[in-house]
Formats: sequence, structure tokens, C-alpha cells
Amino acid sequence: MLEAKFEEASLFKKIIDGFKDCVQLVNFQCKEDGIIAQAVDDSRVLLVSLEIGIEAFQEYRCDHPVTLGIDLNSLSKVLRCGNNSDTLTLIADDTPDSVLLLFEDTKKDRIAEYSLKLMDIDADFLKIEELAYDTTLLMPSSEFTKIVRDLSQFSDSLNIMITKETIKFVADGDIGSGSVILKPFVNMDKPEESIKLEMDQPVDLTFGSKYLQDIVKGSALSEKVGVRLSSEAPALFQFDLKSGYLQFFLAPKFND
Amino acid sequence: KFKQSSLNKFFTKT
Repeated sequence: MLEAKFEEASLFKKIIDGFKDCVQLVNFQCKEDGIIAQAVDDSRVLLVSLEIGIEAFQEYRCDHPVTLGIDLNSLSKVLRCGNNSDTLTLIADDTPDSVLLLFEDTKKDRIAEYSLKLMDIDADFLKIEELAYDTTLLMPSSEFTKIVRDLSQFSDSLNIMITKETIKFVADGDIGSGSVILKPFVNMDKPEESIKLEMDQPVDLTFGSKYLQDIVKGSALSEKVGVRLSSEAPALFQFDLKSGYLQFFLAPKFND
Repeated sequence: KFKQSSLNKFFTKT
């Protein structure tokens, strides 16, 4: 039996909205210690990895591991039926054909219940090795979102160059070009606005703008985004939850 | 000219 209760439905909505536009069919693996999910986009360029730890829930119980195969388009329809401030409980039995979503507005005694049919999804679960990165950047997710959206207007490729003291984003396209340069800094009054850079090796990498535009949809989950880059491995973009994370692994473009 | 690489060579199936 699975019973996973979010204090606010908005958290689960933000999680799903954070990656529903790049993958559609997802197996949610529910275990004693929380829920994990993984999915690769059709072009096999972007991998999404989600972990929701028990602490992210108001109440959590899962006596028996269960996999919920869910079409995110269908799930989104159900999630739109609930209000953001409702509590949301996911309920499934040990061999489920469907998952129940229970929205409760405790102030009004309003209870809404929806059942979503599950699917058999044949997807590989990939083993994500602990990768070695050359550079780790921690910056406000709103700033990162703006840079990606602004520069994506110029080109379908976005270049990220990091040296010891400089983070440079560049897009060069048919209508013109744009670049944004940032320096690491600490904001004592508003620590969430700080930009932190740890660099072992400089990096100069290029990514598809459309994938980055999908990735920044995770920004609603966290004020900060962690960006880990390496010339030898896919880039990692991470939004932390109170317990757990939403990660995106993105394969770079290479110069042919 | 840039070409998109794939994740396949980085991750192994379990």
C-alpha cells in the first residue's frame, strides 16, 4: 500500500511541470524511502532523474515497492483539477491498475478524488555513475532562466564558457548574437542571489537551446540551480527539493 | 558546425 501525502498539491504540480514537456511516459518507483523516477527524451539527449524523499511529504507510507507507470499528459489533466493549496494524497495498492489522487481542502471540507489508469511502460533504468566534473556553478534559477530564454532567441545552440573568474553565455545566430557575462559573488543580505563557482578546469561547452529551455522549467522548484560541467560527461542541472531533487543530464553538442 | 551528441555512450542500462 502506498499513501503519499503532500502538504500542498502545488509541490507535486511544480515537480511534474518541471519535466512534463520533455518526457511523456514515466515509471515512478515508490519505495519505503520515497519516490524516484527517471526518463530519457525521445532523442536520447536529455535524461531526467527525480527523487522525492520522505521529508518532502507531510505523511508517507509505502509497505511494498510499487511502480506507477504514468502518462504525464494525463497526470497533468488530473493535477489541474486540484487547487494549489489543497493537500494531495497519492494512493495505490500493492499491484495497482490505477492510482488515486485525493485533493482535500481542509478549510472547506471539500474532497475531490480522481483515479488515473496506469500504464506498462517499457523503459530502461540507466545507472548514473558518480561523474567527475570540471566545474560546479550555483546560481539563482531565475537568473539562469532569463539567460537561457534571452539567448535562445538568437540561436539553437548556447555556449557556456567558464574560466577561473568568469562565466560566459554566448549565442550566435542569423539575426545577431548575444552574450551574458557573470562573475561569482556573495550577497550577504540575500544569500540566494549569490553566484558560487568552483572550478578545477575551464570548460567551453555548447548545448541545444531547446533542451535548456526545457530544463529551466524546473526553476519553479528552487531559487537555485546547480550546474555541473565537464568536457567528458553530460552536463548536470539540478534543482533541489526540501528532500530530494530534480536533475537533468544533458549531452553536449560537439564541433564537427 | 555543431552536432548533437547522445547520452547513450555515457550511461549503461541496469
